[in-house]
Amino acid sequence: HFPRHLKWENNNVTFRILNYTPDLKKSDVDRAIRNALNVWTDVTPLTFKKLHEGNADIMISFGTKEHGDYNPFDGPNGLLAHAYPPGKGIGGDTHFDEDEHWTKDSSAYNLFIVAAHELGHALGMSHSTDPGALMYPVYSYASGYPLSEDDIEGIQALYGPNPDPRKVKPKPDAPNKCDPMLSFDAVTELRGETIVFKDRFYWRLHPQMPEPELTLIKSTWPSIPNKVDAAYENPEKDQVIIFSGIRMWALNGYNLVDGYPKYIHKLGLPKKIRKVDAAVHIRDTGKTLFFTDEDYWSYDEATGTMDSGYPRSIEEDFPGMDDEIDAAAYHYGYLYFFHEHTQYEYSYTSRKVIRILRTNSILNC
Amino acid sequence: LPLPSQDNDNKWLLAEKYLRQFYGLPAGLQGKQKTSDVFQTKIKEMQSFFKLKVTGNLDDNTLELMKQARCGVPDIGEYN
Repeated sequence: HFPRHLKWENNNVTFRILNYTPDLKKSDVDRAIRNALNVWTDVTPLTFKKLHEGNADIMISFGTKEHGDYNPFDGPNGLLAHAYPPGKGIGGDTHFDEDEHWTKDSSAYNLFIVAAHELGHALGMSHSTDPGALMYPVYSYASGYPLSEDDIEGIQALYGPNPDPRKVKPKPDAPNKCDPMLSFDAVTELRGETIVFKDRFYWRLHPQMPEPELTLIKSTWPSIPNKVDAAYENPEKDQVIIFSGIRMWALNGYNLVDGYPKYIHKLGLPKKIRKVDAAVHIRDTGKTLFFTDEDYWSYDEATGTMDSGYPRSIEEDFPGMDDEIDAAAYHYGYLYFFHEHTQYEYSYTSRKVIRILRTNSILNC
Repeated sequence: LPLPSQDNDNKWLLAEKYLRQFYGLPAGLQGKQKTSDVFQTKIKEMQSFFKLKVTGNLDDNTLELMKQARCGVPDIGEYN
């Protein structure tokens, strides 16, 4: 919240759109603003009435550089928009930088998402430190329901809940990397970095970066689902393969490879397999192991075929590993199996678990 | 302090503008408290907000974040 928990004293708030961006049809702008307001009415008793003349509580406009409030915009990128906390005069007013390119999709800055964020300010919300929250200050495109639990908690602290709430599915808060019970969805290398997938996010570990960097999956790869089951890097092809459900995507660096997604069954997995739990490429053998429930498969990257004689039992071939596997990684002859909050360091040569660690020890916790 | 190279200059200017806009870095000299102290304090505030490692230094992570498109409302304090 802003200092003094500024809010509108009256739940019936008025708004007016003073001008329009040429980037979108007028009706698209109207719809984006209305949908952005609806995001907040869904979870509060607030109502918004549109005025076509006179002074409204929230005056919405598009402008460039110095546009009349001594808080100038800065041309393309950088500052996208700003809004003022509830109050008289400029209070509640919401300004968009016309030097940006405004769109209805993820190809440039999505007006609906930025409007929902700015209108949060116009209602009394300040910025959130949760990278998955709508009120996080840095722009990121995300499809689906925009509010996180953090956003809802904040706005309801000001206005209370909606008396007859529409069923909404808020996004869970960002994972806490040092939560001792933290589990991973997938782990892979990517050109010397380590990528750890968890919920809608991924951590990026780089040898020269002191801290893992948490980012929304969709802000880097908008077309990849919000949930990754498994991932591995094939260094020979310089590709990372990402699995979600029965589909897989290939990345070349941070770019998506054309022709994907493909079905995982193209690898030779039978149709009854609907999800890959974990995948790991063994650089020394050129094989990639796919873990599904209690079994695992061996895929020969050179021939592009599944090895015969699989699936085999994880427990039999990897003594000590009698749990299902969430994620797997391979470094210098050691396999690292992740299951819930425990990481098992398995020696491939001596064929046994030689160390047990916390899953999030790789996140400097 | 060593004389900053041109690139360094740009980084400092970007950081100074960012911290002034979003973290209330005061303009001008600060009297008793050296400018670099205030600057470092504000960098720490920003690093803490974004859950970066709080070093007070203008490291790559911090600079990279300062370059990202964002909302013009400050991250802390009053906006008027």
